[in-house]
Amino acid sequence: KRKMDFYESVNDYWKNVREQSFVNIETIDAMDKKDVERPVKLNQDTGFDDEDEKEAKFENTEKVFVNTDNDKYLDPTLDILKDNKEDEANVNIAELQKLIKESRIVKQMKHKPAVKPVVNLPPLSEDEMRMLSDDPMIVQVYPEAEEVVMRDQASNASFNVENPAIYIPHPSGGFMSVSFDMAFYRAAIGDNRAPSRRSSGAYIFRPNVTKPFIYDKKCTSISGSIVNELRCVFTEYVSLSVRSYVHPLLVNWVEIDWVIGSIPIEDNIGKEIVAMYNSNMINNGEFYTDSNGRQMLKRKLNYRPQWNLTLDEPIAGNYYPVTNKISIEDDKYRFSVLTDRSEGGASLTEGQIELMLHRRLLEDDAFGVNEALNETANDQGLNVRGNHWLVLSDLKNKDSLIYERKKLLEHHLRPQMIFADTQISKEDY
Amino acid sequence: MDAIDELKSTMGVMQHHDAVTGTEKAHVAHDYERMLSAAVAGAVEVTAEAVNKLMSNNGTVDFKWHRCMLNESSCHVSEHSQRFMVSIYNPLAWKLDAIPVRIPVTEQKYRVTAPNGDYIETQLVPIPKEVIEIPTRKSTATHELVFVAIKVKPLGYKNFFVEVEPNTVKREKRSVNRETKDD
Repeated sequence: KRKMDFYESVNDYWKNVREQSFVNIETIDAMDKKDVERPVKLNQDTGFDDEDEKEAKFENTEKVFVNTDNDKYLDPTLDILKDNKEDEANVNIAELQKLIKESRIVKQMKHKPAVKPVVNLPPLSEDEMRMLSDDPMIVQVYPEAEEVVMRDQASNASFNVENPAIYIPHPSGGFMSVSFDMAFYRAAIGDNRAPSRRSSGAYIFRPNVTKPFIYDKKCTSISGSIVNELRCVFTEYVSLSVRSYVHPLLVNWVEIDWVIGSIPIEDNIGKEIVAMYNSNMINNGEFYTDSNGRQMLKRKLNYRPQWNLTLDEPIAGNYYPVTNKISIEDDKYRFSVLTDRSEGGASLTEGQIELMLHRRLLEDDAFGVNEALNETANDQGLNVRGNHWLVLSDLKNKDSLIYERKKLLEHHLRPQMIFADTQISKEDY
Repeated sequence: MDAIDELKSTMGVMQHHDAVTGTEKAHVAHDYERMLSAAVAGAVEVTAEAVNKLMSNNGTVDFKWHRCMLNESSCHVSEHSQRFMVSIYNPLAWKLDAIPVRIPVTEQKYRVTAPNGDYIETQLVPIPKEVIEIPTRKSTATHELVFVAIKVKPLGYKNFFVEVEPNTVKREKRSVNRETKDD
């Protein structure tokens, strides 16, 4: 009973922690108790719950899922909803599914826990703590603390295969869960006679959509005594491996090894492939990118410090050059993605980091190359392989910040390896 | 110094904004790649001589060292040798406590010996299909031999000795991933 009470009382976290950033409907309602009785009524036009649109706390994102098998658009909301229980949220799921199906506007609700409920459980007794601690994924809630501290045996990263997400250990204990997507922008084609008619090309990044198309993904995992890997295939030309090394000295970082190409252009559409890392960090539209590996510059969405900005390009206008690192932070932690080469990057959605990895375009952008950015080898588009390191650092912990800076240089100046065939025996060696 | 000067002057050419950002025509990009890979290959010769010199207590050790295409998980030496050495160079000014090493190999049982003569733990991980199918990749490697090299000194080398375990029959290629089998 106590265990159920315990779970009940921390269920916001429990679900949030367990289901990462794609939380399901009931958590949205559970956050605001008074709404739990009233089913969420979705307005036909806006896709929002018009009674309390102002506090809806979710945003309507146009993410459209493309099922790579038969290229059919899936309505993801039904997937997210299909195996939910009705009891906690008292939301009439069937009605909601019907509404969403009719509405066909709300494609996906992202939810950020705007407030962290302080849990005021009386301290658990010894044997209760022991009972709870046998569960490998147990959370320990320290009544006096706001933060839910995840107890994980080694502070090595781990991941969830079913609902793919990565648990990046906090340097101060606990972890943050990050889900990831690969997506593509369709490139704009124009006659280059005016800025608003430019093609996306070697000098110009200009998508002709306002939201990227997100690939579906299928993941499998490999585990062993040195490294655990989560391998995800998005489509035949986009895949990645998430690597978490088990070694006690290889902690607090995750390696993403991505392989992209050859990008198909039979549909005569230029494509720009991006990686997206989604966390539930609240960064208020601010992010940091390094300029030429020197200082980190603060960037703010749709804003320039020097002049009043009106953006014609809501996506490209918020992209900045990333030489080694892009990061977002809240009042406690900094989530960084370290790149192994220069890439374009942005944070277009709260808690998200987006990096452009590979492009294949079909038109020149009239800035002088006189050639589309369509490099080929063997008459096929280039295959590109690279990697990102995900690091989480504690802004109040100097060692953690030094660790992050060293990781950045270690990523850039990686050990060089050379190999030699030999016939000598091990003893002679 | 000629080899190192060659790499320096090539890197000088690569400071052009085209080389940095990719705003050049494809055939110019290919020429940059040609220049850079030739210059890097030359510089590896210098590293190889240094390692041979460090390894031979004024004897004549003359190993033929090769750089491998680790970014496409291919390495002629490790794929075809029953016994080979790996030399790891730490370019940083601080000790690296742990370096994950991934060596492209075929599916056999390997044994890795550290400089102090101890065997170190390894894991064989299948190379992702998407890498194996890269059209320009010419390699027979189907797996990566993974181990962790610890405590490599600043600007220092560390050599490991890798051998195929004697009584391992070369396994025909299997689609099933070994980890699952072992589990």
